[in-house]
Amino acid sequence: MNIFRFLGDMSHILSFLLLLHKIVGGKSAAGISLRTAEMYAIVFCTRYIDLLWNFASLYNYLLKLLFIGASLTIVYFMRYGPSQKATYNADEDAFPVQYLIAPCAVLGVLINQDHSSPFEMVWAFSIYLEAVAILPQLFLLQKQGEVENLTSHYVFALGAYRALYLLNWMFRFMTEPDYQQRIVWLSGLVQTALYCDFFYHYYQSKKGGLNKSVKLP
Amino acid sequence: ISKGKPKDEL
Repeated sequence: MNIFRFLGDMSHILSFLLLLHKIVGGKSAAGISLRTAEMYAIVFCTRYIDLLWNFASLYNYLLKLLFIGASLTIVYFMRYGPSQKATYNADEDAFPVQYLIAPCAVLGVLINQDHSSPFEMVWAFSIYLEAVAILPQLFLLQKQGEVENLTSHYVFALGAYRALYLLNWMFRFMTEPDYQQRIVWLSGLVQTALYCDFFYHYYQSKKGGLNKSVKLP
Repeated sequence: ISKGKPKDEL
């Protein structure tokens, strides 16, 4: 465990807390993409299926349960919560996710770390899917032009988590002799690159004060 | 590509 990975996990937890606060606490799903929320639920349920047999550490175990639980809770409230449904904008949240899920599934089968193990294929699929899962959310924000304050912090924390993981992989690559994981490297790079535009507008709007809403062109 | 190492990251 290194500081980058720890901060990355904390940032990921923060993004969940912000989103849960908005959706469950604030009873509002305005500006939030259900498609992204559902893809994240798929990412965690597929990647953390090794909960059943791989007990790397208590820390990992608890966080995996937390991420699966939080992502499913968010999807549940966005789908069945009365006030959340009322504020969720289904026709704007229209990114064709089948064009994201299908290629990731094919890639997961073709490019993974051990072709003899189905879990490795599922794990690779979840890594690829996570890299593009934010697209419907960014697409929705782009369409709405203005990003509500809490939503902007949620997206920022989510972007920061994978950026910190990139530093973690760099650090592990330098300090651990045989450490190399090309799959997560490339996917993490793509994932973080997708946030660059948002980060720029987030920084521009927040430098005048944390409570300004983010404007996207 | 490294054989399926135990996944120690989230």
